[in-house]
Amino acid sequence: LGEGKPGIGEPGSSTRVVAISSGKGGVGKSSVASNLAVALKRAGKNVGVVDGDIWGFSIPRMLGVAEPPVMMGEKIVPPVAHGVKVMSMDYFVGDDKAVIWRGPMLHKAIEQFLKDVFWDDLDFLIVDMPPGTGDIAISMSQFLPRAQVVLVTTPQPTAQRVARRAALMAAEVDQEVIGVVENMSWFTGDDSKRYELFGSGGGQALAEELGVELMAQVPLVPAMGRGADEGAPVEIAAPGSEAAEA
Amino acid sequence: LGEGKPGIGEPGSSTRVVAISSGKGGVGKSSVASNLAVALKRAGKNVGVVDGDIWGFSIPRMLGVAEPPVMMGEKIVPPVAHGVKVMSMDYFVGDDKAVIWRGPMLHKAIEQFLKDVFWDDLDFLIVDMPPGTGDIAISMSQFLPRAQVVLVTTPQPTAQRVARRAALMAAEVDQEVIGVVENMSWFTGDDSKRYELFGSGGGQALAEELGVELMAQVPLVPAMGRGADEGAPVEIAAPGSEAAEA
Ligand SMILES: Nc1ncnc2c1ncn2[C@@H]1O[C@H](COP(=O)(O)OP(=O)(O)O)[C@@H](O)[C@H]1O
Ligand SMILES: Nc1ncnc2c1ncn2[C@@H]1O[C@H](COP(=O)(O)OP(=O)(O)O)[C@@H](O)[C@H]1O
Repeated sequence: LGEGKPGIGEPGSSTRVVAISSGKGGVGKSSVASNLAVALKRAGKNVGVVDGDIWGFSIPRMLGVAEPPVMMGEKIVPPVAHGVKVMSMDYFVGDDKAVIWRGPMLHKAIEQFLKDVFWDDLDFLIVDMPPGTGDIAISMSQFLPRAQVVLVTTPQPTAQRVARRAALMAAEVDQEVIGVVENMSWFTGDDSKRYELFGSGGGQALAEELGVELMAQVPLVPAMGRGADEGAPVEIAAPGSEAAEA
Repeated sequence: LGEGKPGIGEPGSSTRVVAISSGKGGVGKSSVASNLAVALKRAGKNVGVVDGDIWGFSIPRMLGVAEPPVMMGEKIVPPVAHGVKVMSMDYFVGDDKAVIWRGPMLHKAIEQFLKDVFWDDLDFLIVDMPPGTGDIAISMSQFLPRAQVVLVTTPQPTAQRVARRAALMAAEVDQEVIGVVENMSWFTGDDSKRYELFGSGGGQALAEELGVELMAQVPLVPAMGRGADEGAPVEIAAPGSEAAEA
């Protein structure tokens, strides 16, 4: 079971870790994370996704994961959906989230979550980070020192300011921000009009400020809310995987 | 300065505390909180608002607060915007948020934040809670045992499930959920068509499940994102204040 090989996040590991972060909740970070994972799988990669956002929508649910992980010896074998291996903190925590996520217990749970899972030589591990930069995000980052960070934001200038914090934290824990995804950039009505429901420009401004690429602008697509479990919309898949493979 | 009078959250206090909570970030909780505060002020009430959501958008910024709090003896005097007194954790924490919010320091900061402020006999204190039910939300709730909770959610059934957790926590800390506000319920195009961008039914389902009123359905209004600091849209103000005064 891969004894002796470097684990995820360790020097020499050939798995590329991409952390999907945001300054605050509700910008579509988990949606972007699950869609990117599926897109990379469809591009032929061996992909895992880790749901670290315990207060967000569940990635296993978004991807339509139908069964729990199983134990194989001391390793945890993740369930698979759309060809992507899925681990979620929900498997460790269940409904008692308010109590358990403090201090050393938190840190230990995160370590298990990342190290005791049998991922089987992934090309990519997509990590859905908790929004903001609180305890859980910091602990997770400590186990993933060379992760590449993609920041998800909305078009509003306020969102750009708040996403900047996540960029600052990435720098502090030695992670590299590689790009920005602007989500909910506009909505196209049946009249073919483009409505900018959440303003405009925030993604571009943040990308420029951080000296990285604006990797994609994803429109508000009602189907995306309903059918994230049916796979990746093209707008996020194509630029995401091209940039990720760059 | 009110020595000997019961403080906010203490037995005998005549200030009604309304906590605005959500299951996850990005549902519009802070927008609803600031708009409700302004609406109550316009209805003639003496209103304060506390921004407890350190990772969200800043309520002082949303309301256009132009100056910081000042000290008057041992009490902190909050700045005023649109007639509403505004306190924010940002005043205590500044940019060092990642470091400071742990354990006893957190608890102490919250206590100061609520008890050492000169509110001057408020009718209502609107508390913008952090999303979810993590450490900060729990600590704040411990200081506000009889707070009435309004849950903000979006129309999606997934959001309803996640908002349920916040309802469970309220019950645990002896707070009463008095209603649900469904936000971003639809968008009305220039063609007068109503687009349900985030599904439908989540607010009603949650309200029924909790046995409370669906107090309002607030449509997606681009102006609301831009101009929250210019005051309350009618849709949220009217039902909010009627229900709150009930
Ligand atoms: N581009 C989009 N179009 C339509 N709905 C979206 C889009 N992006 C996200 N959503 C929906 O918005 C909600 C919030 O997205 P989510 O990925 O959970 O955000 P976060 O992880 O940042 O909290 C979800 O219900 C999701 O389905
Ligand atoms: N009804 C609405 N119409 C348009 N924009 C909205 C609406 N409600 C919230 N917003 C915008 O959506 C974003 C998220 O809202 P916010 O109140 O910060 O959510 P939360 O406090 O739940 O994280 C903000 O930029 C806000 O201006």
